[in-house]
Amino acid sequence: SATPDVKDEL
Amino acid sequence: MNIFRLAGDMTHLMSVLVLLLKIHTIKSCAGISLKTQELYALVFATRYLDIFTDFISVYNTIMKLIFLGSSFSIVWYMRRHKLVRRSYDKEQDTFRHFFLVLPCLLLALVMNEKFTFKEVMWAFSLYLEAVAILPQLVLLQRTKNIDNLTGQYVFLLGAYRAFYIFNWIYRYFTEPHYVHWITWISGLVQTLLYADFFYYYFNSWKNNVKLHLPA
Repeated sequence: SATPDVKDEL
Repeated sequence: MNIFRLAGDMTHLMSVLVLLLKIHTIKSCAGISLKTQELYALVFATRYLDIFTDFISVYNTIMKLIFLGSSFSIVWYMRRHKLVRRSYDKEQDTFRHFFLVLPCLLLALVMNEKFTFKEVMWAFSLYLEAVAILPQLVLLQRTKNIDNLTGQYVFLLGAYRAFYIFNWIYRYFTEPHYVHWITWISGLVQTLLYADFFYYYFNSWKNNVKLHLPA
């Protein structure tokens, strides 16, 4: 999954 | 991705589709607050600044395009479409949304994860989304009879963030570094603002009577 700080939610 | 977040995104998508269905098919936006729609367009514009720089997934990009496209086209319909704009209740939709935007911007300048343009805009979009429904709720209380599509639209819009709260709880317990206080608090406030609407919506459904909010 994306690194923690990348905003992966809408 | 978890079932709560997927349910939240699908509920959010449905709320947008219900609104587009109402506006596009019966060419009416009666009971809909243009102020809230403009605030949502601003929320998505400031939230999805990274749509072309950070690729997360095809799903993520497609959903961002749908939310951006639908929110701006709804504002366009309500402002420009000759039939739809006639059903817009300008006199009743008087909430000065400037007084929502400014405090959210000031708060975002102070409370953010990092003092960069993108992070401040991201925090701003979360604070703004939390309060964006207020003009719509105020309009509902002024509008005597709320039609079913409008009631369903607001209900779905509130429900999606409630699903997200379960998603945040799930991710907090399953992903070690997953902590986003700004998102969590904004999302909680947002959902709480719907509390009384949910109460009256549920009662109108249970007693099978028309949805009517007390003035």
